Amino acid sequence: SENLFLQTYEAIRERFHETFRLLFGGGRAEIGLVDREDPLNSGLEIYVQPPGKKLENISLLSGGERSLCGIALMFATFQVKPSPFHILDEIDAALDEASIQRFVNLLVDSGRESQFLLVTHNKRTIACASSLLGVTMQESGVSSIITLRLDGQERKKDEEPIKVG
Amino acid sequence: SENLFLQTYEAIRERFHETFRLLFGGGRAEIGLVDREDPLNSGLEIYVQPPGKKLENISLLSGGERSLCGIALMFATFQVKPSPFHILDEIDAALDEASIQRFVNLLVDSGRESQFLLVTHNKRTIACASSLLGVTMQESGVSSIITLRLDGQERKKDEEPIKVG
Amino acid sequence: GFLKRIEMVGFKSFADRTSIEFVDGITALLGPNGCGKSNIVDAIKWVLGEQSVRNMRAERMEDVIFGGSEKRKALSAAEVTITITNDRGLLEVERPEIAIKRRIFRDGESEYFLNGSPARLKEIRELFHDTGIGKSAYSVMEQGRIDQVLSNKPEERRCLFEEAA
Amino acid sequence: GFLKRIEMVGFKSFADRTSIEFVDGITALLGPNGCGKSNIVDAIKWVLGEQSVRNMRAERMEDVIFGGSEKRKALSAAEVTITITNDRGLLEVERPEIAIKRRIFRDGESEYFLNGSPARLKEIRELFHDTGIGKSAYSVMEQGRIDQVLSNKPEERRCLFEEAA
Ligand SMILES: Nc1ncnc2c1ncn2[C@@H]1O[C@H](COP(=O)(O)OP(=O)(O)OP(=O)(O)O)[C@@H](O)[C@H]1O
Ligand SMILES: Nc1ncnc2c1ncn2[C@@H]1O[C@H](COP(=O)(O)OP(=O)(O)OP(=O)(O)O)[C@@H](O)[C@H]1O
Ligand SMILES: [Mg+2]
Ligand SMILES: [Mg+2]
Repeated sequence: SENLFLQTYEAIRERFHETFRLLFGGGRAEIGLVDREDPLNSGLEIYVQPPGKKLENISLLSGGERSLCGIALMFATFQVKPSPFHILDEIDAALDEASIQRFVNLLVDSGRESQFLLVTHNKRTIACASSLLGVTMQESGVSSIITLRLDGQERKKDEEPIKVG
Repeated sequence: SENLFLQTYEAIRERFHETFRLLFGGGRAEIGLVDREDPLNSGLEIYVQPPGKKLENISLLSGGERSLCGIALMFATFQVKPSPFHILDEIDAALDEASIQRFVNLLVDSGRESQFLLVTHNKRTIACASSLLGVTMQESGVSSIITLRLDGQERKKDEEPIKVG
Repeated sequence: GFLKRIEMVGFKSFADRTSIEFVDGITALLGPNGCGKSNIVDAIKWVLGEQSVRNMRAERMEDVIFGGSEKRKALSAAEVTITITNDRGLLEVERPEIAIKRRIFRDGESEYFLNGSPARLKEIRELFHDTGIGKSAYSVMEQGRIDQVLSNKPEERRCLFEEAA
Repeated sequence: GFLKRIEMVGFKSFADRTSIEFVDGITALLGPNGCGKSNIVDAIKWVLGEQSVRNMRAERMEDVIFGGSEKRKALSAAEVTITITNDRGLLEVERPEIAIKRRIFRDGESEYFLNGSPARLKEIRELFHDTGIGKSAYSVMEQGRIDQVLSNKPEERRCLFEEAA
């Protein structure tokens, strides 16, 4: 079990280097065990260096940088141990334009292997979806679903949904 | 001291009814003491009814509704005990278009009495500001400030800032 | 794909019977604050056996039953059915599709059904053994929780890794 | 107005001397992720006497000193000066303006200056007695913290009220 943990840990570390660079457009990220003698109980240290900045503890990162870094770690974990579906509720809320674009690229890539259900308010994230579901409360307090065409307009009953390539 | 707490508590409760209705465009909000016999130590219950919905505990609210409700309580507190300046860092992050507009109205109103420094990414919030400061990292890792004109463009050295209203 | 369809009635704000079809790749859920997007995420967690009321943003499990609105009365039961395709033979069964249903009445316990027949939660969990589903920290990232991926406590950061291992 | 100007050098990402003028009403701070907006908020808290490193998103107080970038070396001190107008006679002094400066060297303690002369934190706090400033839960709402205004624990919700009383 120590072996299994270490194996997974090493694999995630390696993927995290990669996903971090993809999402930040450069820089580097390191994960380390606080106590190497005791991998099964040790806490984890995370140090990152956004492009052009210096390597530092994640506590000094900005709100948006923390989100992006968390997304990098989460996607690294998905790549090591894929799940058949992933549900992500507004994880892009704190990201600015530049970060969203790189996030969308990684998402589209991952979407080829797994199914993703994303809740989002962001136009660029919406633009990469194969299918759009609008949720509304036409009647106060009661939710209903409208299927939307990919241009964001309501799809009428006998229309075919347009699927993205 | 019990008297002072109760006085403040009653005042905030009353203002909270009002700010909640302004931000949600209707509905109602209630605050109650869990233990009325012991006001100095009792926890507080908060029940809200967004317009058209039913009165419920705040735990069932959506992310955006929680933000808006928190903003209502915070502004109610400001009205009871104003501070000479208020600094608000991205409090509008989870709000949708409709909520942002009502938030901006309340903010503009409050900005007549007190000074506000807001960090925001939202265009409508930005549009109500009297002054815009852009923060950039022209050199990686080193921040600097550019004063922006109210149309979002950089203001040149000898230009006058355009003040709103 | 994996998630094929979800149907719900009486679950949180979905008072009326609602059916949602899922596609391969990326599906985006959109709509204003409080309209029901995260409630859909809750429904998926719930039908797959979520036990913790806090993870459902509720105080008691019966809070997930539609509690009424200004115009409508509360309902007495909530029911969610999820249909999953077994196209990669991921689940250890011979069927191409399985349907899991969970139902709760007020003051009642949850009842589970597997392909229409009563089942125990234990049987449903065994179905998903080793696919990564039903570990709620892993295939569902709730609203506002992306920040906790990079928890400030080194010991907490292990959780993601341990779930993957 | 109240806040007139803030000047800083060596504070977090503000390696170079930076001066920011504040106006009455609403000022909006804008810029991409990680460019320094919240660092300005931290600077205001810090110069007014913030003692908790966690409230500065740091692990040790010396973390607020510019730690270098890819191209620049770390600096050995951080200094912030805030100028406050006393136009409503809010502060219990005879001067129209007061300037508060805080400085820290690596491996050193913070030093405070009031209108250019060394002062103790206690004197600075007495200046603000009863204006609501320096109670960081009250006049500064940090990024991501709006959710805690409506804490899930009834006992914690009291904090905002107690600070106002
Ligand atoms: N049992 C229930 N009965 C009726 N309404 C409920 C019930 N539980 C939750 N709701 C309502 O559902 C709404 C929250 O929905 P949800 O969290 O899905 O919103 P959302 O679309 O995710 O919004 P946001 O964009 O703000 O995150 C609340 O307004 C709440 O009143
Ligand atoms: N002591 C320091 N020396 C150098 N850089 C620092 C120091 N402390 C923090 N930083 C840098 O400041 C950046 C964070 O800045 P800040 O939190 O102000 O961003 P922000 O503009 O609020 O972004 P967001 O929109 O994402 O919230 C981090 O990239 C961090 O590397
Ligand atoms: Mg939501
Ligand atoms: Mg910030």
